[in-house]
Amino acid sequence: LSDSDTVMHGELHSPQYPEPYPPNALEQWDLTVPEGFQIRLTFTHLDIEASDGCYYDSLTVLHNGKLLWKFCGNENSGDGNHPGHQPILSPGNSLTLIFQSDDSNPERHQNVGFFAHFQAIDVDECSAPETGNGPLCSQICLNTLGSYLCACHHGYELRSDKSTCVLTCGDGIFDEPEGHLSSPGYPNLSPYSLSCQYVISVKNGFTVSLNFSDIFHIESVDSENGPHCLHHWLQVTLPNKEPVKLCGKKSPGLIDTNSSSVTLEYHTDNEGMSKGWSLDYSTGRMKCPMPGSVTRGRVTPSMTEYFYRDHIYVRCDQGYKLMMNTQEIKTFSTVCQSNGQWHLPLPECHIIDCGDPEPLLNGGVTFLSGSQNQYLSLVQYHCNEPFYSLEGDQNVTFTCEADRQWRSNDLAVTKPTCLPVCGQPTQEIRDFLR
Amino acid sequence: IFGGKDAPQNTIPWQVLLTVGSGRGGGIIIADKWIMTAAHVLAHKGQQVSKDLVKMYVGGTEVGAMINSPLYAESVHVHPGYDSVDDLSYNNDIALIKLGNPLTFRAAVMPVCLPAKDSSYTTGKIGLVSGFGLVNDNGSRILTNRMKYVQLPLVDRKKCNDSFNLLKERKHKVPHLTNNMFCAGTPEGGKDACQGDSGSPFTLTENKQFWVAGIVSWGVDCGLAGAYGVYTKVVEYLDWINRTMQEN
Repeated sequence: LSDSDTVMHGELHSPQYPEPYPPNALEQWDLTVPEGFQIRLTFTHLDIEASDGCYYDSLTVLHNGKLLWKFCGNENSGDGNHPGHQPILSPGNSLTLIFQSDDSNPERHQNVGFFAHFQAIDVDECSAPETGNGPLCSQICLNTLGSYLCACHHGYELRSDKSTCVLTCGDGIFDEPEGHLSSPGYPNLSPYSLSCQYVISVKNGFTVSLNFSDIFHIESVDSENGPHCLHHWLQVTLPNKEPVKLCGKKSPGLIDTNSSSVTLEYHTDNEGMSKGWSLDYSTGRMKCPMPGSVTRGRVTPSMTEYFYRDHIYVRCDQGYKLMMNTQEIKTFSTVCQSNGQWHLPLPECHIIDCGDPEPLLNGGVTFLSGSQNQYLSLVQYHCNEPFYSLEGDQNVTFTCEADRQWRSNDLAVTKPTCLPVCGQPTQEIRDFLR
Repeated sequence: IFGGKDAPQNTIPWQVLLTVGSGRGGGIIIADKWIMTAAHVLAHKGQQVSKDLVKMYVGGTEVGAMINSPLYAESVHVHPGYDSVDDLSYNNDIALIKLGNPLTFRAAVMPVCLPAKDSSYTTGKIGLVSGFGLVNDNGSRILTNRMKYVQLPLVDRKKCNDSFNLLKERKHKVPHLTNNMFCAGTPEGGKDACQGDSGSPFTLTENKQFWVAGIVSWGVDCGLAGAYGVYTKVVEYLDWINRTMQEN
């Protein structure tokens, strides 16, 4: 048989069967069935020259080179070794059969040799006696054709070795705004070989706080630098941060993660002693940094802390305008985002500018105080005297007001007018001679 | 101006030299875009001259220095009551010219005040007449190159009328003296306005402020003894002046 052939059953016989086999015959059969199967060999007839120890003619059965049986004789012969009518089983999935005859046969009887059937028989691994490593499956063994499967009782799950079961823990995602978690069996001893993962993931914009109860016990190795979490640990992982392993006897108490998702992984190896841990988790809105202050402006509402979805507004003092990236804006508000950042940076307040006062025909304007054209700058119009004079109040002044208008003392926006001076020449006719 | 003197610079800054074609007259600055003058300078026998013929000069006392910088009229407004078809009726001898560009006032260019509504034209009060019209040079009339002025008293209306009646008896043709006119001058003559002064100002002062009482209008000869100069009485036209300026 070639190696690639998978033979599940067949038959074999001695040369020339059912005629007597010839002298000096030597024939070998190598039988192989798939892994997980044995070979069952059933002789329907065996008649080989009987001799002590099957010395002359024989059918030898070997497994991996090891002699299992050596047959000769027939069912009635007194000597020889006849297999009887019960089938024989190979210890593995292969057998080698060798038939050989010597150069002479007794004349009074012509031996016909043998005829046998073989078939592949499934091995029931689950019934196999335990090896030194214990049972094949730690809980439930299911035999299958050519193999077996392990399974676990409710509340346990099959580990990656496919044979042992471990207590189910930390299954699923905790997405409620608050909840309770504890290690398996808490406050009793934790099972060995635990690898429990607990994922707390709440809505964006909310942060998770872990509040460990006082009874906290995870085996550790104490050192000068505190407990080392070598064999048992509770690992806390936050996004974009290095994981932190917790162990020892002191409860971590309250941990504000400032993150909307936390992964807890509880690990025990197959020895030691940990009573485990318990915690209540709660959620709160993500906190944004304090927005700071705006020179010449006010940030409202003023609070000690700002959280997700909080809005703040900026208003400038009177006479100042909101500026964002060199652009003036009418109003400003920003909101605390789910990532804990303000969606816009604060603007600046710049002093307003009324622009140049409107020029006065036949007159001019004089700055009395303040930076030119800026809020609260004070100007006064004048006319080109003596040819023009200001209409109305000669002392009227204009102030750059918050509405960016130059307004007079009586809140008028209109600039004054220069009226011509009539009938008053700068030179007199002087006629002294009489 | 007969019997007058050269006007020093900046003393009569509202005096305007006005030309219409080859003719010369005067005008008075009353606002930055308005010149007042006599109607007969701009209209003759019912025909108003084209505004394009009118040129005005301000800011000087020397004709030669002013003549290169004319001002132009945007519009000409002759009093609607002016009618001189028979050359003997100069009633309502007043007109306004609107300038194309406004004036900027300075020492040499200033407006004169208009009369107050209740202004009094008191006989004997001395006024100032100025202009670039003919002057008397030892009995000859010559065209002057300088602004002249002369001071003349207001004359009583009856006295003025009597003087003109006397001239009529001497077979002079004399226009009618109306209530819209007043007379100024001296009985001995010699001091008067003359041709070329028409439209120029006759001003009075009050509280050191000059106001235009009259516009040089007409007279019998110039500087004649017993004949007074006649001026348009401006106070009678305040409403028309203001209305014309507002409407234009």
